[in-house]
Amino acid sequence: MLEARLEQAAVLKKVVDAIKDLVQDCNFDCNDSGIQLQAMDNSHVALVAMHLKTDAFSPYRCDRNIALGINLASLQKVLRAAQNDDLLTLKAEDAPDVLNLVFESAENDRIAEYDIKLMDIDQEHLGIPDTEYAATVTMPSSEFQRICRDLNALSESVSIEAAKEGIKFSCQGDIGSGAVTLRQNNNVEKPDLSTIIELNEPVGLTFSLKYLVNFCKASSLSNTVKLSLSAEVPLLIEYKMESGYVRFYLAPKIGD
Amino acid sequence: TSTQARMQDFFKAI
Repeated sequence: MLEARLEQAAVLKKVVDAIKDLVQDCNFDCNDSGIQLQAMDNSHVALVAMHLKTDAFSPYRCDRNIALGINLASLQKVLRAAQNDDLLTLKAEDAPDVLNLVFESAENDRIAEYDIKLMDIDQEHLGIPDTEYAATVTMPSSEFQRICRDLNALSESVSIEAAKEGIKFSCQGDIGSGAVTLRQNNNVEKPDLSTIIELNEPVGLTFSLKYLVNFCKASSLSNTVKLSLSAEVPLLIEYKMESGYVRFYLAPKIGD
Repeated sequence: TSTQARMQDFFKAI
C-alpha cells in the first residue's frame, strides 16, 4: 500500500496547478523513489516530468509499485478543499480503485477526508536521454514568466538566443517586434535574482509562446528556473523543488 | 507532424 504525507498541501496544489492545463489524465507512479509522473500533451510537442522524492514526504511508505491513474481536474477540485499549510496524506491500496486524501489542519483538530476515483490509463513510458546542452541558463522564474507573457502579447513564437554575455528573448508580430535581454549577473546577496549562463557554445532556437506561458504556471514552485538549450533537441525547463522537480520539454519550431 | 516525430525520436519509448 501507499501512505505518503506532505507537510504542506501547497506542494501538491502547486504541482497540479502547474501541469493541469497541459495534461488532462495521467498516472502518478508511486514506488520506492517517490511519486513520479510523465506525460505528453495532446499535441505531442511538449512533455512534463515530475518527481516528488521520498524526502518530500514524512512518512513515506510504498510497498510495491502503484500507478494511480488520475484526472487532474478532479484532483484539483479535491485539493481546493485543502488549506495551503494543511498536512496532506495520500493513501492507496496495492490495486486501488480510489486515492484517499486526508487534510489535517495544523492549527485545530479539523480532519477532512476525500476519495478520488481512479482510472486505468494506458500510458507510454518514455526514456528521457541524458543530454549535454549547449547552454544552460538559470534565472528568476518571475522574470521568465514576465518575459513570456509580455512577448506573447506581440507574437506566437519567441526566439531564444544564449551567448556568453546574456540571454536574449525576441519576437516579431503583426504590430511590431520586441526583445528582452538579460545580462549574465551574479547577485551574491540575493542569489535567486541572478542570471547565470553556463555555455558550451552559443545557441539560438525558436519556440511557441503558448506553451512557454503555460509552463510558467509552475513559477510558484521555485524562485528560479533553469533553461537548457541545444540545437534541434527539445528545450528543457526545470523548476526545482526542495525534494523534487517539475520539468517541461518543448520541441523547437522548425525553419530557423 | 515532423515536430511530433522529432519529439518521438528524442524520447524513446521504453
